[in-house]
Amino acid sequence: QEPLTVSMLAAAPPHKQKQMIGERLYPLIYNVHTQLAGKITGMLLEIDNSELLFMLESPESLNAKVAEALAVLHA
Amino acid sequence: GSGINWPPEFHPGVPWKGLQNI
Repeated sequence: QEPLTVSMLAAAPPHKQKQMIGERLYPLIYNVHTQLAGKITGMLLEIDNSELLFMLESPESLNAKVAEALAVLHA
Repeated sequence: GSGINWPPEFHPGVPWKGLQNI
């Protein structure tokens, strides 16, 4: 699957942009947090698209945000 | 949104509505 790019996103309406990012984000999170993948993905989709694109390419930053989301979820 | 339904769950293949319905 080719990487999601800014120009690919720009061609879609805003709600579709989040959908496109979510479809990429969900499997990555599902690998680690099967039960909570839907909720974690939903939380992370509130982040700016530019940062989400970066996270898709950066496992370290994605893991950090997932850890933050889990902390909030369990609070 | 009051936070009761937060966070919204993402499901692959299902159109994402985000916080619009809360």
